[in-house]
Amino acid sequence: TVGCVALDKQGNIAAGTSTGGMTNKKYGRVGDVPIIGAGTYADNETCGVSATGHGEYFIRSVVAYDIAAKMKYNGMSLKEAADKVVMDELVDFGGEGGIIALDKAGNITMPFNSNGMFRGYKNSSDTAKVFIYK
Amino acid sequence: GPISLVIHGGAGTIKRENISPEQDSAYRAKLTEALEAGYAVLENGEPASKAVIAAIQIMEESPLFNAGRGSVFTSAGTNEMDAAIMKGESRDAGAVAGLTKVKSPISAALAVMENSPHVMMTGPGAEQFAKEQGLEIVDPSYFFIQNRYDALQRVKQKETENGTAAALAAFPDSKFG
Repeated sequence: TVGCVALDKQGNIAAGTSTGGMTNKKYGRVGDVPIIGAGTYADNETCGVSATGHGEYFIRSVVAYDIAAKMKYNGMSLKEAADKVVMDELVDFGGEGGIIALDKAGNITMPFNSNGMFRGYKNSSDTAKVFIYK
Repeated sequence: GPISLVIHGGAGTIKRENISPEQDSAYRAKLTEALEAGYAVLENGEPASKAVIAAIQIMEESPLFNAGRGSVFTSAGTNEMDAAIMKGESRDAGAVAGLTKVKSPISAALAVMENSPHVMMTGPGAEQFAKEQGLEIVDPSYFFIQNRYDALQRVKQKETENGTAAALAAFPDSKFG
């Protein structure tokens, strides 16, 4: 699975995700990627999110929207909300994977609870940074 | 305002000892290429959704990642792709599922968002819509990558040797078969 979240000069956020699914998946199986709110979500008032991992868990936890909701209704920062969902709630639930997200101020977070995640960012104050392992 | 771009190329059982230095370099180079492509769009003052498309298409066209050309195989030995995009200012969204012959699934998701009254389209209908939108349609063999096919054969071999139940017990989230 691949994904991207961007913040443009007008202050608009967009998020996208694209995937080939899961090896040996059965006919008709759909994961979280095309489920808006589970694997992909964007709201200028909170954040944009793209997820990767075991889709069924991300669907049942409505992961991407849950991060935005924690910011909107609980007043959490992007990092607090994303860590709570990915590193606590998803782990307790049994779901493995990670997310990338950014908020309207351009803050970035990339938490994952698996062994690794191919990831990277670039912003106004930093050159391109890429990471693979923990 | 400040511009910012973040990407991922998948997560999972990625261990340093299982990735050769050459593969490590290839992944980092392709991730950097995707970042630079998306960021250049933002620097030009273009919308975030366009930057998302630019970055993702770089990864869709690479066999390194499980999307587009590097997609894994279904139990039927086919490639079935899903994609979604969403805009934060309007919360417009578009998604596609079960595509087999649209070269860039993320572009199909964008077309659903921008040019249809729907949020999600699936299967042959989504592909018909993509074709009508002028998106590039390819033969499904475009998505064939040998090591992805070999991975499917290894999983099927485990099923044959141990039975589906045993395979599921060892990897309960893999939904084998």
